[in-house]
Amino acid sequence: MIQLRQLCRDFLVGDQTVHALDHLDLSIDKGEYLSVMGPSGSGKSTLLNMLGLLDKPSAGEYLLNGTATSGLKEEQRASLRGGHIGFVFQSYHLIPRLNARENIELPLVLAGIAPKLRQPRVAELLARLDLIDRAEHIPNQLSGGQRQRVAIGRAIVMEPDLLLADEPTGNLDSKSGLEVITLLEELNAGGITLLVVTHDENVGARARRRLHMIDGAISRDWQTDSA
Amino acid sequence: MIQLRQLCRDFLVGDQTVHALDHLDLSIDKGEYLSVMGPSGSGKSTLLNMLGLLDKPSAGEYLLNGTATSGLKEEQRASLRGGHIGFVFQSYHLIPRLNARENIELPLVLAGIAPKLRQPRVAELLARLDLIDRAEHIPNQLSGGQRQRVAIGRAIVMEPDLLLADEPTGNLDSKSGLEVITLLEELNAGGITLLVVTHDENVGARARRRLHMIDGAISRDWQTDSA
Ligand SMILES: Nc1ncnc2c1ncn2[C@@H]1O[C@H](COP(=O)(O)OP(=O)(O)OP(=O)(O)O)[C@@H](O)[C@H]1O
Ligand SMILES: Nc1ncnc2c1ncn2[C@@H]1O[C@H](COP(=O)(O)OP(=O)(O)OP(=O)(O)O)[C@@H](O)[C@H]1O
Ligand SMILES: [Mg+2]
Ligand SMILES: [Mg+2]
Repeated sequence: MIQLRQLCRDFLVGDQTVHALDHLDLSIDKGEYLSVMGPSGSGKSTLLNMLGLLDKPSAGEYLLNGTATSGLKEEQRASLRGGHIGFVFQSYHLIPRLNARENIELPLVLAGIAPKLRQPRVAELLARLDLIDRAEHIPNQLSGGQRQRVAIGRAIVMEPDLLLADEPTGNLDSKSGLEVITLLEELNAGGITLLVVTHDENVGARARRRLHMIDGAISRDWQTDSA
Repeated sequence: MIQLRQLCRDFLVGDQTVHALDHLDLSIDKGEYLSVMGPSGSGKSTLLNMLGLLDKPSAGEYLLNGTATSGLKEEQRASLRGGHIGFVFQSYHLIPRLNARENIELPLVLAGIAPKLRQPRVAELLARLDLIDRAEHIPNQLSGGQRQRVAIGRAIVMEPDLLLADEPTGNLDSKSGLEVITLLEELNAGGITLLVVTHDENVGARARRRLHMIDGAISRDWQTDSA
């Protein structure tokens, strides 16, 4: 489903070049469940932004279902992102003037789905994410972990083919964190390809396949015996 | 040093009232080292905002060094915050147009401290926080964990009497997280009163005194045998 070949992403800051991704190779099949761990600054978010078509490589290639993404126009990238890729951002990026329910519902609205069809799906997610009592709160009326759960809801409401979660439990207590990971794993069991970036070894160890990154490259790539 | 008496903080959202802090009592002596844990939404950030004079109670009293803070004017509150209280925010609140060095330096600049005196202090912190290579990056050119470390640097650069850290290691790998907690504990060993809100049991267990919060109140308050 996904092939990254000698992928590079450089950032220029003043006269310094940061090699955020450094000749990275990676293959991911449909339906896989991977975790990605590594030191702060090792390139995990940059890798996820690349996979999510939010960023473009400086060199190398990203093939998505056999298509070379470098050849795609911006509308094609946007259409792939909107319809097929769900992204939980490390810093959430919620819409400040929309409440929890509206933030979660937004991808469905943008996809033109009718209110009657949206409502039950959003209600189910609000319940699963323990947000029913906070559905009408806007982001600055929510705790850090509540905002994180809204970001997760928005990423999964369209049941995307590919779900990219950047540290989805970092602001959650262990019980809420477990509920979230369980929910993401259910989606994976239903066929969604799942990548979870995390700093939590307990979370990382649950994946069937694990990656470690150092300095913009994959230093280890192994299968676990997780079910 | 700190006394909270029957402290309440209510938020009104539509016709619903959220009791974010619910008749909370707490005494903290100078130089103590406490950790605060509890479920997402239990009131930890609200408690810290109260202690940091960023928010006011709906009822009850907060006595700081014997002074009733409810009687203070806004300039007195701002002066206490600027001079005596360091705050690591759960969502960092960095200044977008200032780079890492400038964000860390900002409290010293606001305090009127001369460049010659600022420079060595900031350089030392950049080194301790492993940010020397990123000193000229602005926040959107930094990883999540790098931003978190800048927020920590800014909170401690004035060596405040009271240091309030809201989930300071949530976006850090275990090695960077340990470096940060060690740095905060050194400041506490030097006399600074330290409160750390965390979801990480390993971090919470290091404090000499631990609080658990549930539904806006302190459910457990105990001394550990941490050195
Ligand atoms: N827009 C940018 N401009 C310059 N440098 C950048 C930019 N974005 C990221 N970087 C740098 O690239 C490196 C990788 O960043 P990335 O955000 O991918 O790290 P990460 O592994 O997600 O870290 P963390 O665990 O702290 O979130 C970092 O050293 C960062 O400073
Ligand atoms: N400005 C506000 N308006 C309305 N409700 C609020 C506001 N700020 C916080 N709350 C509510 O008060 C409760 C406590 O929030 P707080 O941010 O203190 O929780 P927390 O313990 O820090 O949670 P987390 O671990 O998720 O960061 C939450 O249920 C939240 O929804
Ligand atoms: Mg990151
Ligand atoms: Mg909080």
